Amino acid sequence: YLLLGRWRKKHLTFRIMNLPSTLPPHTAQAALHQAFQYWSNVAPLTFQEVKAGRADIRLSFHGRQSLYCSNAFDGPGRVLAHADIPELGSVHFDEDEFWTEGTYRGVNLRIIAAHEVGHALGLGHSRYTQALMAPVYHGYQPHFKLHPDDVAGIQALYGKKIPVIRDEEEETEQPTVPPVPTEPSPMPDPCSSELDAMMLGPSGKTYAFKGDYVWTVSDSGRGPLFRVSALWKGLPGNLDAAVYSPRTQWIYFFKGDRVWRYVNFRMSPGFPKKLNKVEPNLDAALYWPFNKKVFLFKGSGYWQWDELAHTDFSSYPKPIKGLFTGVPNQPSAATSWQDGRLYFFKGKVYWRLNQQLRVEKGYPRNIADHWMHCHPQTVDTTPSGGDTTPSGTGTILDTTHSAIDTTLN
Amino acid sequence: RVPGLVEKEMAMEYLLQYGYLQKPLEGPNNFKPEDITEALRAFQEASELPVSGQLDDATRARMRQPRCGLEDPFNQKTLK
Repeated sequence: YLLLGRWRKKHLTFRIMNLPSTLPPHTAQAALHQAFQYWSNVAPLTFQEVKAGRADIRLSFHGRQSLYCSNAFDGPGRVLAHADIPELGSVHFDEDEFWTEGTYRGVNLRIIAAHEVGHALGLGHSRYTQALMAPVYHGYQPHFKLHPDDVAGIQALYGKKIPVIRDEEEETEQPTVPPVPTEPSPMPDPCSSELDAMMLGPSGKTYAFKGDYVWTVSDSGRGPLFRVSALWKGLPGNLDAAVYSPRTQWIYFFKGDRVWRYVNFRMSPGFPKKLNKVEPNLDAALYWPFNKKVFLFKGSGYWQWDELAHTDFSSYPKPIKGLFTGVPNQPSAATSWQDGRLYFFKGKVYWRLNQQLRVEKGYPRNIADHWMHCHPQTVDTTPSGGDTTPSGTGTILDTTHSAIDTTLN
Repeated sequence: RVPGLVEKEMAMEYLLQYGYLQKPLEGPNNFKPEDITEALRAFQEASELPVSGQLDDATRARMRQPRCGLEDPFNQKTLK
């Protein structure tokens, strides 16, 4: 391998500026996403797609003419694509190629994109003619994977990926049980239902789960209800807990003795898996940004889990009250929030904890009023941003929420 | 123009474009024969072709294969 440069950070954004005309858009997007995943599977890199604005890596298609690239392409064949080395981030594909996926015909977009992303991450061409980073394209490979030289190169740049330590049996474990057909539950009323789970998800959206449904909540109101399985394919309803980790970009859902893992709305391979280090039928889960750990709750106990290191659970569960002062046992949901505070939900009320993990004055408060916008309220005149303590007049709209759009995209 | 000449020019262009031949900083592109031979040998070795230093059919065929537009670091002299 040859190293041409490197990024000084390991979380990179990317933006797909346009797509080829020879593939359905979702197929082309999936191919480009997979191209990044080959690299994030073997190195401690995380990639996040942005749909607008600046991005570290920008993928686009152009032909013999281009307004923004002095390196014109040459029509079908010969040069397929090119890319800038870090930290420039341009990746260009020849729009005149017959880009394909899943066939020996044409040029496989996923493999070429993986090669060019390799350049954008700092790799030069490899002398191994079978390596992905070899200069010449060797055609479609149905079971494509990186060559050891590709892996050695990217790890020379960014280090090895810390494996998520799992027990041996877990490692080899295939998804143990088929998805349980769940009875379709009635559409819940966000104003009166006790929550199953609450999650501060990717891009700061807050998701509330009840039965087979999920909706977003924000300052500007509640989003429409969607079936959970319509967003997270393969996920059952009536969940026990949900948590998103910004550290790994993984979303975990817990139900019974199983855990599902997703990146955005795509299930990670090999999931769902069986829970075997913590008790089944959890009550709630949250991610605490201050120590970057995931906390799981059940009954009067909690587990603290480091996703990227081996966690010795022998001393767990520990008493919730020992760490989270003032929080009830058996919470129905929990989440951290952009204000750095933690929120626990149970029945119709919720508790807010400060950064010392102590319930704040004036709590619990009513969920329907402060989270679900269920009752007309006179917004308190307390200057926003201040600590809104209950006042004699009207009901205070909890100002901790940031304005985020309420519809799911 | 003699087809062989066109092919020779294309081959030179390829060797230049992908870093096997170093454009001389001064003067026109008339390369020393030994530079061209060395460039061809570097390309043939990196492509796992018989290393003849000559522009033979296998070498021409390989130069026509679809590839990435970035240079190759396989000629140690030009790489430096």
